[in-house]
Amino acid sequence: RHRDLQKEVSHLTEAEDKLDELITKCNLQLRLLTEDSQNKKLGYVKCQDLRKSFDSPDQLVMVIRAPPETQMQVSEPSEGYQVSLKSTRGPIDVFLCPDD
Amino acid sequence: AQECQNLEVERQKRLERIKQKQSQLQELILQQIAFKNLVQRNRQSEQQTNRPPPPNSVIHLPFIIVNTSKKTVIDCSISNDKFEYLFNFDSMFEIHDDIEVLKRMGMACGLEVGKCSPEDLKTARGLVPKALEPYVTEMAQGPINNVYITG
Amino acid sequence: RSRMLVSIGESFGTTNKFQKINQMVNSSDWSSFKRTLDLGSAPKPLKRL
Repeated sequence: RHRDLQKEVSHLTEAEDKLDELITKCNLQLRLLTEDSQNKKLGYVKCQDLRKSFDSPDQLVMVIRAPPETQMQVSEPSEGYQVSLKSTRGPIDVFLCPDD
Repeated sequence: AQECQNLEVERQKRLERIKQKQSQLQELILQQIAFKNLVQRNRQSEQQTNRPPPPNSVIHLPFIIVNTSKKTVIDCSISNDKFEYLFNFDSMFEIHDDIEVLKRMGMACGLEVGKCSPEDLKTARGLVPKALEPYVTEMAQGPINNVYITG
Repeated sequence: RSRMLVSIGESFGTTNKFQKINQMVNSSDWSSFKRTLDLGSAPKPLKRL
């Protein structure tokens, strides 16, 4: 039992190391992808994409574009929900996705 | 017996961590596929129309969306420099990030729900490095749940 | 008061970070409490012209 457990734990150690390596590589690939200037230009969705994604027509879709590290806080006071946005690196853009 | 017990604890901990890391890797693969698909789609449509879409009709990543019923009353205060916003909702709402929107647009080829057609699987495999292809194939059948033993 | 803080403005990397917030907003009894308020509240007397 001891020998089997030792063997399994060493296999799991190898598998975890491999996962760590793949996750690191994936994060790097994603960062390179999103920082590429061409991809930055082509990395957009259209308003109708948003409308299609939130199917019910009675939905209002508000879009928030914020600089990195903007803090969003959602609190639950007794009368309703409060959402606050605080940026330290630039203005925040908020707009409603227009109807079709 | 004591050593066996310690090894058993170690084994459980590693299995838990591997499970968590596999879902993290799965999410990263989905995001990579979704983003590449989005860029490809936009590139093709711009080539077809021979011009970029009007600036006020597109929303560049990164963004988040808040969707709520049109009946919801939203009270909004904005600081002059637009660095701070305060919203008060009088009804329920949902917040989603851009990746969630891309998934709903089908940009992740259905891998996020483990329903991927053979041609979508081919597309998805073509969008990731070789080392990740086995994971993509695995994801096409549902969430990854077996431990890839190296060697 | 329960509150949740999340950093926005970056894409990718993290998994669905709004799941907990959406659960809080959509599951708490505040919304059902609000609904009963709306239903239960007596109709406001119309202002005399």
